[in-house]
Amino acid sequence: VHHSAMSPEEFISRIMEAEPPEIYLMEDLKKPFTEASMMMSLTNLADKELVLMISWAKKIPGFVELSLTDQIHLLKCCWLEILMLGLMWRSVDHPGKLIFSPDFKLNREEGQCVEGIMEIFDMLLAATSRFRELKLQREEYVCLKAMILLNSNLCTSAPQTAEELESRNKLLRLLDSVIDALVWAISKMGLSTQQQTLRLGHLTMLLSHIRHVSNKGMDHLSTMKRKNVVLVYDLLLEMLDANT
Amino acid sequence: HTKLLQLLTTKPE
Repeated sequence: VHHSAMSPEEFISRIMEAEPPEIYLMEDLKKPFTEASMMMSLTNLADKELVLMISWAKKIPGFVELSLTDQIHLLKCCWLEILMLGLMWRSVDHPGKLIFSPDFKLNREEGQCVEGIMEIFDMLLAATSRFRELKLQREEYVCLKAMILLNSNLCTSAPQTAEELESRNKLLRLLDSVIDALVWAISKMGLSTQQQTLRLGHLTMLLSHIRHVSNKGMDHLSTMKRKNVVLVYDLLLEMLDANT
Repeated sequence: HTKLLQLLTTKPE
């Protein structure tokens, strides 16, 4: 079934099925952390998650119908936002903590050992608190994640060729499906029409904060790489280089 | 080929 013919309920169940499995860092964490050891754990985890993120994107109905160029651009633009939203979702029931993985949980104060990271931790914790206040539902979370992916590149490139225009139109229709899905997810919560509209506004406004934290995080990671605090390699290096 | 391109173009198992 093509996504344009799917009900919002079907669409959501497809993106729920696309959710990546829980991932473990699987390292012996030696505490207290050093700047290098914490950055290494963070980047190792990010690299593992990125591989799963590509498989996740491919399972979003309609994503693989976009041009390969668009698929690459979208992922390169939004990967850190997607990682951060996932982190917020895992941390939503743990105030003051960032649950990077079940075997890698950090308190705000542990950010002290990496120069400049506490500011980012605080922004992540603040956005997580907003999601906690809003009592973010799983269905809403998966829609927001798909929205981040599909929206990430919309205002940075103008289609030139017929093929690019076709892919962009597909992208816009796909965004329609995701917005419909989010609206449907909100409508199931038993709120008044006005409360539903407000909730949609509040949830989507949070996306601009996530973009902001992601930009900060991207700068931070490229600084850490430049200063040789951490060795960035493989897929993570490719994704970072696309942004610097 | 980049790793991203490789992952995007491989068929799922």
